[in-house]
Amino acid sequence: LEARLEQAAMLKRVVDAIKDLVQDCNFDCNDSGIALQAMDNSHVALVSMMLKSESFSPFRCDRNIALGINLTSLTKVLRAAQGDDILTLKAEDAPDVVNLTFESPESDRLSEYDIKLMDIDQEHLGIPDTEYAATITLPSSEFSRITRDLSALSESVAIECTKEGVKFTCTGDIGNGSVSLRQHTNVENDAKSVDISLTEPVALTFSLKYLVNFCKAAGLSDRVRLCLSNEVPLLVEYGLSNNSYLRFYLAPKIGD
Amino acid sequence: IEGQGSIATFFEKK
Repeated sequence: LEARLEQAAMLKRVVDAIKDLVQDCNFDCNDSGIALQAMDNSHVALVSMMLKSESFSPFRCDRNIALGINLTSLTKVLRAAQGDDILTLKAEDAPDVVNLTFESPESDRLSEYDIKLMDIDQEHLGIPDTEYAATITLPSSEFSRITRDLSALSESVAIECTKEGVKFTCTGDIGNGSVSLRQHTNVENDAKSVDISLTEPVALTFSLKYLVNFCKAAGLSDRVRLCLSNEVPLLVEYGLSNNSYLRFYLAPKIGD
Repeated sequence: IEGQGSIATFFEKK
């Protein structure tokens, strides 16, 4: 494997966004790119990352390899990279280590690190293609704000989507709260628009602790997409350039 | 976690 990223910031942000949710992960490398799929310890959430080969330049992967990496270790090493450094990942066939180099674009500084790999026996889940009943695309900062504000009151949030809009509601010991958003097009800045596409009304309840955690990815993209269907996991997607993505799936709360 | 479904019940193991 040899994969060169123009900006180390992208990988730094991705790892930052998932390291509190998942610890030891396989980075599955093949000629289409680098993918990661991992459940959190309690098996409530699933992280699915895809960094397409087009996001790297150049990208070369002659044989499929799984790089088992501890994300705490990776974070320590990535801390040594500046955001605008050029980052290159390298691994040999049947590797013991993954090699990372950080090149400063404006000086002759080159740093090089090896991280020991782990043998990780991870369950792979098949994620079915789903036609979601409701898809909401909104500014990622807005979603972060909603989850943060409501998590101060309650452990869970009900998300209801109707043709009127989307409503986030919570009930806690001190009282209750809600935030409603309507479909809205911002003509001056499309990134601030709220788009809602709905085929049938949806109402689901989710743990806010996980949603707050997902929002650590907000720095990766101005926009976030929420996909919901009754009685299936919520998909929270942060799109990256070149069709790469960071997706989180969250199992709904049951009961009531 | 009480009342919390598991993701593994929705997605099948490969």
